[in-house]
Amino acid sequence: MFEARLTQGVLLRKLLDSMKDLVQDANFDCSSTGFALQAMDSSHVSLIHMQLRSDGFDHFRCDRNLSMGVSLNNMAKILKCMGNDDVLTMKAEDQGDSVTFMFESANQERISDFELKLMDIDSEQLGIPDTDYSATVKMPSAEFARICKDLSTIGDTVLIAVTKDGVRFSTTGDIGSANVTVRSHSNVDKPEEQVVIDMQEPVALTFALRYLNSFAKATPLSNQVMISMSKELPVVVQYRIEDMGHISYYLAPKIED
Amino acid sequence: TPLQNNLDEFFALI
Repeated sequence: MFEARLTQGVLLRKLLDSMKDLVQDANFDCSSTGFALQAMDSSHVSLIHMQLRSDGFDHFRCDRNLSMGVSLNNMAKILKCMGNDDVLTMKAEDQGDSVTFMFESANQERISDFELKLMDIDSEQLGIPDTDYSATVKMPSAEFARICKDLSTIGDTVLIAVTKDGVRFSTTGDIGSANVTVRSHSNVDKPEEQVVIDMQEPVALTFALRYLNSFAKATPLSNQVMISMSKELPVVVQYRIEDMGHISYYLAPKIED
Repeated sequence: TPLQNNLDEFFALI
């Protein structure tokens, strides 16, 4: 039996909205540690790793490890039927072929349940090596989203270059070119607005903007985003989910022909 | 145009 109750049910809707553009079908892995998902997009260029710890839920029970295969799009459609302030409870039997989502309004006056059929999905688990990254940038997630969106009006790829002074996002395209530089700065009163650059050595890598714009769908989950890069390695774009876990996206760099 | 790397080149299948 799997049962998980989340007072802030809207969190799961935001998570689904941040994954469904990249991956169609995926397995949610439920265990005593929590609720997790690892999935690659169909072209094997990007990977999502999402983890919600069991202690972040108001109630969490998972008697045995369970893999729930779902269409992320259909699950997102169901979660759209949940009120913004609703409490969410997920339930699934160990050998069952469905998962139930129960939505309770804050005043308990409306209770609804939606059942989603599960699917058998062959998933490939990838081993992600622990890496000491050359550079890690923490910045406001909305700023990162804006930069990716703005640069997409000019080009398809972005060169992200980190130096100790700042991080520069550059693109070129048929109509011209664009650069945005974000400098490190601290803000004691508003930590969510600060930009922190932790750099061992300068690093510059090129990525497809299309994927970064998909990752930015996670912006409502966190005020800050952490971008970790090393030479010739996939970038990690991580959004921490307060008191619960994270959603991390890995994206393979582009290389010069 | 730069070539797109693939994640399989970096992460091993478990």
